[in-house]
Amino acid sequence: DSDIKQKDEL
Amino acid sequence: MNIFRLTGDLSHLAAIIILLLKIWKTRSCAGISGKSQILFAIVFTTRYLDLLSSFISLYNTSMKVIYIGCAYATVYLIYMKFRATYDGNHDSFRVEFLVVPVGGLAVLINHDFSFLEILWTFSIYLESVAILPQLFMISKTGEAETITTHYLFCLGLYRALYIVNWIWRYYFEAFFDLIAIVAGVVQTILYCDFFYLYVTKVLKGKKLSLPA
Repeated sequence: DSDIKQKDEL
Repeated sequence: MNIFRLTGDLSHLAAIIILLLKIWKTRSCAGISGKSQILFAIVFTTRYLDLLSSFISLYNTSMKVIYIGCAYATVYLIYMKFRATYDGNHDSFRVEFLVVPVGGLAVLINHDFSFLEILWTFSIYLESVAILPQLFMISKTGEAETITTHYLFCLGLYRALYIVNWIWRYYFEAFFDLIAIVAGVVQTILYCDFFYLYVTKVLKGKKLSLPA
């Protein structure tokens, strides 16, 4: 699984 | 942030405001699916729980608060204040057929088996089908008020613009989130026949009426 990127999308 | 995502967010905000104003000004929610609005409120609630835990930007936080606030205000207007005008007979889509499979899928296919991540995934999957009760209701009544079609157009356009945003971010930021992309494509596809009717009828000044 991809590293948990900061979820910056609404 | 890029112009496609910003325009998408503004289109989404416009849709939410159009609907809220339509119900408030006409004091009626005729033709509006309360079930879809409940699903949208659930989508925002499960997606924006990180409001409490992480701060990204003033824009991000304020938009989340506005979305959640308007969603619950809309549900309140439909089911409480103007419930006499709520057309429950035509708002008959079985939402459990959406929520249960989406819930199961979110547990099975996600980026990380953690509480917040599964809720986020659930909200992404749910959003892609949340408009179905509304589209179903229009097919049952056979027509929609023009203001409602503008609401749906902005709502459908928002996720279509997000797809362009994801293409942009893939090429320029090497960023992509397959779960959001697949769900976003499904969501946009569900609007296709509405988009066709909107462009060929509403934009020509006709009323949107389906062959009942």
